[in-house]
Amino acid sequence: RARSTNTFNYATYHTLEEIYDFMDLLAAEHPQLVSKLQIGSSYEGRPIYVLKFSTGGNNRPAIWIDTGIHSREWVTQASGVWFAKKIAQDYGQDPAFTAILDNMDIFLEIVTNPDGFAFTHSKNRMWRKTRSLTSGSTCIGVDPNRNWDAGFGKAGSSSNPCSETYRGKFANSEVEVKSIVDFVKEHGNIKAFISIHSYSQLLLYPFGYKRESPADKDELDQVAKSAVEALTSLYGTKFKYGSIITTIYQASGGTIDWTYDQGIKYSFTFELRDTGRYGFLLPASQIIPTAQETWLALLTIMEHTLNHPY
Amino acid sequence: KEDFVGHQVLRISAADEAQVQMVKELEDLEHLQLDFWRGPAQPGSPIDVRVPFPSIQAVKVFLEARGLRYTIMIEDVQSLLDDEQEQMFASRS
Repeated sequence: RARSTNTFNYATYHTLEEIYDFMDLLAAEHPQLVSKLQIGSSYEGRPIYVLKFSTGGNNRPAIWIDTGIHSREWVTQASGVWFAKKIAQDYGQDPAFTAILDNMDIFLEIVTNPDGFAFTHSKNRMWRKTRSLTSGSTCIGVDPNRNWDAGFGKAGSSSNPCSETYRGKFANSEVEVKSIVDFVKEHGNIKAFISIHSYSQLLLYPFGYKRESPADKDELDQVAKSAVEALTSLYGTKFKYGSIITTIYQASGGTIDWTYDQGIKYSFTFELRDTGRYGFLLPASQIIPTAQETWLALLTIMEHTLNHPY
Repeated sequence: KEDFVGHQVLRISAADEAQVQMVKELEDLEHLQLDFWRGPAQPGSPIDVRVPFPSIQAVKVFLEARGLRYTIMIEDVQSLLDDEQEQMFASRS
């Protein structure tokens, strides 16, 4: 076990326990800035934690970032750990970022699907879904990115419990999804929502379940363009950007369609490295460069959110 | 622990909508136990699928019989997983 977040090894993949230990270390090292919230418990009873980064105020406008909703996308949880450390170490050091945290809170959910993530370490590295049981089927799990109440059940998800894109019996059936839904509704002041996946190197905005463009399409497209330029500036990693349905495929019941429909204008999904040499098995040597370049895109989105209150 | 020895990840290039539909037919053949890493979407966008060893021959015959071009993105999934595990243990020690 690392004794501090300075000795923690960000250049390797970690187990659920190691990541949860990391969260405790970070909160203990920065008690004025970092707190660990439990927003629920997973289907198998694991705590679902969110790190809150706040410099004061009450229910300030906030930015939400989540990683690992698809458990096998290991570079995303690993990047989430790196983001957490970056936030803590840059506050008070980097003026642009300090301005963001002086005015907004950041919520970071690193392991959004803890049961699935534990299963990728214990039994099946390729596991993507939750681990909930479906009555009447021997197949397990629901795709937590098809279970949201946005176009739920439409084309772009499956009704077959054995499918990797099984939507579940009803919207928010998965406690891992419902916990976020309740948190977002309870908080009521989240202004940007960023859900991070891998792979394909894409930055996406709504919608996935319908072809109609979001009302804020032009602005979202412009923000995505700037964010991708910032990301590419570091290592030259090429990203495409656009709406989910036009850039990758039709997907119903998706996270950011729901958050956008809730009025959270700056709703984005990332698909991190790579474009398909390793896919979900991205070598650990690429964790830090992936996190570093993604951070520049996140900064762009966060700055835009700060400078365009609504 | 699930073992992926001999599993391959194929990258399929569907040239047109008809070929996308053919890949969707493949997706429906549950006995092949295919795991689509990137599902069939629009012509021109890559389709990545992990194919268990027992299904490889059948899948390649299916693709070649229909003129669907593919490349092998990952020759053996297990060998990458072994590398990953080794790296994790090495970094712990």
